[in-house]
Amino acid sequence: QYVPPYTEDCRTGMYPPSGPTFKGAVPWYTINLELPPNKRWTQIIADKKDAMISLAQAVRDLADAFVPSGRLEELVDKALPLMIDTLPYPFNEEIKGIATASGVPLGETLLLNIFYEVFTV
Amino acid sequence: CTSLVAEDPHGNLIHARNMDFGLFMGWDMKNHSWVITEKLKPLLVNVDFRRNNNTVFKSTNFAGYVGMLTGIQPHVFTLTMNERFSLDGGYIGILEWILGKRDGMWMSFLTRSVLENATSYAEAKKLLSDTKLLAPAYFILGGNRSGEACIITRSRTHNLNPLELAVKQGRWYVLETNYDHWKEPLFLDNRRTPAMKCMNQTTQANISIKTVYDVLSTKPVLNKLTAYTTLMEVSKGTLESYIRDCPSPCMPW
Repeated sequence: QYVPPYTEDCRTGMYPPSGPTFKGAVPWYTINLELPPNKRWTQIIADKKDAMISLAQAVRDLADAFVPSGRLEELVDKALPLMIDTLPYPFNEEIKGIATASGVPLGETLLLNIFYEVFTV
Repeated sequence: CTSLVAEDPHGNLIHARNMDFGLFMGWDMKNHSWVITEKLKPLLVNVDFRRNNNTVFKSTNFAGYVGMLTGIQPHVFTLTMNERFSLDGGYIGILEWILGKRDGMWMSFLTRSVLENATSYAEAKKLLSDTKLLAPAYFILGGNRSGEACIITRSRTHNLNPLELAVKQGRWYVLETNYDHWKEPLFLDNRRTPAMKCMNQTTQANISIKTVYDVLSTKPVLNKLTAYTTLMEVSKGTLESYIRDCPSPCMPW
């Protein structure tokens, strides 16, 4: 159907995934739960650091588009880190470890982790 | 999102989902795509969480996000969550948290705790149904025995109108998008009807990982917000995930 909602006949023979709707398989990693929480994600973040910085920048650009004064960004960078130690263990320590490993400011890393609660409205 | 759990004629449960995320977060006019959705795709990882060198659970995650949206405790249960929009949304829960009322749980931390600590389908179901939350949500849970699958519709405080698999009554699958199952979906965003049409057309006799992937590849179940598709088979303990794209023409949501 070439008008919205672009409904189509039920697909068949799509598996194994290939073709234009398939962009790649998701890579596997192991996390050792016996490691201190702030070290658990280090390997993954080392591999995905650039992508994480790029996502944080995109979120920053969006925030600037909505609030051009930069106040929203300031609020995230200054106020949100105050919340980190109220979060339950070990999640607070894992988030701190991710912020350190990625170089993304703690407030922005925390925002990414509470995106769900923020956007359910 | 679209999540489903289906039971095949041998009593095996297949749990699958499309993860849709990034609505209204910047539209890329040149590439006809959502900015945040595209930025999330390179962050996708499957993670095998281990303790004493044994798998505790497996999940599909966005790197940097410590909560869980999709996971399996092999041979025990499978879990996905879908976003539930509400005016009594998570921002109220966050405000309460900031003001010191901290008896609710962050949604994705709860799912992570359940995947890590629950020892049975029944325990997982109880925790997801009864724990007070900061935001409303849909939890789609599958077990490892015939008839073990349900949709848990959560307000911040209550489990509303749970829906269970009932094979003897002909309900051999449960399917959830982003609307309460007892209400009609928004007419502008009806992925439930096309998904159910494809499931019914497939029939229980032919349901498998392959045919479920077909259902989740059909527009508008697959749409511009779809970041990944996950397929899980609890009896085998398998989880496989694929990064998706929806070439135009394709619904933005």
